[in-house]
Amino acid sequence: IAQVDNVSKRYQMGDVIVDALKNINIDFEDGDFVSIMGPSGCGKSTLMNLLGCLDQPTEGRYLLGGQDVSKMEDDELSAIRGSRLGFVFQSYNLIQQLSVVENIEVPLYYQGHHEAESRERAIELAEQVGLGDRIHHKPYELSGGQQQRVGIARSLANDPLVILADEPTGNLDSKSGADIMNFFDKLHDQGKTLIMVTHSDEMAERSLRIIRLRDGVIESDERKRN
Amino acid sequence: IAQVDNVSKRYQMGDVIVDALKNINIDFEDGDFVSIMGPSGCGKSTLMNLLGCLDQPTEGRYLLGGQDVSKMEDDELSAIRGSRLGFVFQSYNLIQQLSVVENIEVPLYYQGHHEAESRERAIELAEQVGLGDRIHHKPYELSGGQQQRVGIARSLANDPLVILADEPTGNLDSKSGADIMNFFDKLHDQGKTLIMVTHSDEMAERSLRIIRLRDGVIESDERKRN
Ligand SMILES: Nc1ncnc2c1ncn2[C@@H]1O[C@H](COP(=O)(O)OP(=O)(O)OP(=O)(O)O)[C@@H](O)[C@H]1O
Ligand SMILES: Nc1ncnc2c1ncn2[C@@H]1O[C@H](COP(=O)(O)OP(=O)(O)OP(=O)(O)O)[C@@H](O)[C@H]1O
Ligand SMILES: [Mg+2]
Ligand SMILES: [Mg+2]
Repeated sequence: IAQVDNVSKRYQMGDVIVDALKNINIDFEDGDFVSIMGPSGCGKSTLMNLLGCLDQPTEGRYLLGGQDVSKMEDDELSAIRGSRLGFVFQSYNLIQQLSVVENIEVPLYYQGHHEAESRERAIELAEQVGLGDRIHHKPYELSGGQQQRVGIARSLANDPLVILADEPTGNLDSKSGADIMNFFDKLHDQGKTLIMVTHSDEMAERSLRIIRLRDGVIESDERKRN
Repeated sequence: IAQVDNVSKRYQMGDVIVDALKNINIDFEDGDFVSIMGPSGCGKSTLMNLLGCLDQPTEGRYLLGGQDVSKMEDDELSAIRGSRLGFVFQSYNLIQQLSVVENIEVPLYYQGHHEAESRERAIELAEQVGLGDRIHHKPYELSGGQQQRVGIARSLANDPLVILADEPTGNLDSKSGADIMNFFDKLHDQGKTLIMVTHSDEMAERSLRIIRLRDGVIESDERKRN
């Protein structure tokens, strides 16, 4: 479903060069459930941004459904981002002026859905992440973990095929984190592909494949035996 | 060193009332090393904001060094915040236009230190949290865990007596998290008081006392036996 083909990502700031990713090769299968782990600063979010079409590699290619993303037209790319991919950001990226339910609705609005139908779906998603009693709160009126959960709900608004979640449980206690993982299990059973960055071995244990990065390269890529 | 005396915190939004904290009583001793744990949304950050003099209770009193904080003059309060308390925020709160080393220097600047001396101290702190090779990066050029570590370094700039850290290792892998805890152990050995919110049992195990909150009330408050 997605292929990372000898991808590298380099940042150049004056004379300083940071090689955030070096020669990364990964094939993601349809319906996969993958955890990406590794030390702080090793390139996980950089990789997620490439997978989510939010950034381009410096070298190599990223293929989505067999097509080279860098060769796609702008509107084709935003159609994919809007309806096929759901992205949960490490730093939430919520819109401060909008309430919880309005934040969740944003992707639906961009896909042209009717108001009543969007509102109903957004409320249902808020309840599924345990925020049914916070739907009119603004982000600054929520705890860190609650904001994280709004980000998770928003990523699911358009019922995407692929969910990319960058540390979805980093600010959650182990019970709330387990609730989110139960929810992810259900989505996986529905046939979705889940790719998740996590620092928690407990959460990673629940996925089917663990890719470990270190200093911008793949250290190991192991599938669980059933 | 600090006393929470029957404190409550209520948020009112229209007809909705959220009782974030209810009748909290805690005595913090000089040189204490405390972990505060509990489910997402149970009131931990709200309590930390009160302890850090960033917010006031709705009822009850908060005493710092025996004095009621709500009765203090503005300049006395900012002297305390500037030099006696170090605060690590759950969402980092870094200044995007300043580099890592400039961000760490901000509290020193407010306390009127000389430039050369501030710069030297800030660089040393950056090295102590593993960011010696990132000192000129801006926050958006850092990973999530790196930004979290800048927040930790900044909280130590003025060598405070009390360090309040709201989920300091939430975005760190277990090795980087352990490095930060080693660093906190050293600070504790120097006589500092550390009060830390964490979701990680592993990190909490390393403190001397664990306070568990649930729905705005204290569920348990246990000191480790030596
Ligand atoms: N300004 C506000 N107005 C209304 N409610 C608020 C406000 N700030 C926080 N709350 C509510 O108060 C409760 C406690 O929030 P707090 O941030 O202290 O939780 P927390 O324990 O730190 O959670 P987490 O582990 O998710 O960070 C939450 O339910 C939140 O929705
Ligand atoms: N815009 C940028 N310019 C320069 N360097 C950058 C930029 N963005 C990221 N980096 C560097 O690239 C490296 C990888 O960053 P990335 O955010 O992918 O790490 P990460 O694995 O997600 O870490 P964490 O677990 O802390 O979130 C880091 O060392 C970071 O300093
Ligand atoms: Mg990251
Ligand atoms: Mg919090």
